[in-house]
Amino acid sequence: MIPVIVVHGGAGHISEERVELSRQGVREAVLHGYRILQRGGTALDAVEEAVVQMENNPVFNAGRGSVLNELGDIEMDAIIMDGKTLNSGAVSAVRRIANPIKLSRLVMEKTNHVCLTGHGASRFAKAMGIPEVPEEFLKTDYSRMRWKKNLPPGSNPVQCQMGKMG
Amino acid sequence: TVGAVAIDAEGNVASATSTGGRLNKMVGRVGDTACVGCGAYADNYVGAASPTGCGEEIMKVTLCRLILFHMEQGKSPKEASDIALAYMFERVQGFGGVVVLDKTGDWAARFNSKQMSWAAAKDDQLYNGLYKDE
Repeated sequence: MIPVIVVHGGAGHISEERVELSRQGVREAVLHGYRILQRGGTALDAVEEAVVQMENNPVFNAGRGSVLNELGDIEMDAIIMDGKTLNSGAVSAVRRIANPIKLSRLVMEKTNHVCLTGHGASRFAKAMGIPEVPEEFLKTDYSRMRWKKNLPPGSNPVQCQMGKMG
Repeated sequence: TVGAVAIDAEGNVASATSTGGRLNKMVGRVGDTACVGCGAYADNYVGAASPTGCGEEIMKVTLCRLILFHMEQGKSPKEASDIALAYMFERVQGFGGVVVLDKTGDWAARFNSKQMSWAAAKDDQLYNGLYKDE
């Protein structure tokens, strides 16, 4: 089988000044994953690594750079799935974690569950030795700016719809 | 939201998705990403998918599982993605996009939003795009 990897960096509105950063970010992420496949690594390792790269890149709405909730905080969701076994692991509303996708994989591999949420996910992360990061590390100036400028109800419906996208 | 799908030399597929969710969401909101069949699906018998877009609408149509259903019926990743995205728009006015591949390594990056940044690597070739028809 010829290895293949495809990544996306989100379907939300990408402002003109961030277009090239977004293009560069997905190219770098796909190459990180592809190198794993070229070395004979697994699809599971490749997708995890590609997503980690984008979580670490503040251009994208995941990990560092995540959008803010109504209180101006960050709560993140992530999932990983193995097509060989149909095993899956997920976390939801998790806070102060740099790479939720890694925690998802631990849920898949180290528990009998499919999804852990909120406080339970944080507790599990601690038990797995995943360090907490300060909330301020995950927030960017761009995410703070977007939160402050969030479009009110009644604005242009297409723009409102774009703002709803994860 | 960010996501990835891959197939390795052994023919195993996988999918991963991660997100900060929706801007200004309610505290405790969980979107599609954490839900199997919505925020990701992978099955060696068919393929794998990872979505992005309006989370609530993706959940209502279980977008990834819907795409794999159409692939099970013989559609290509591109055809299956377009059918499922059109269905999501028609039924719940949802916007979004997906990266998909099947068990043979055929792949697609499709969206009904204005933009979706994506990249793919196969046969030492790198592909990427942001706007429709790229």
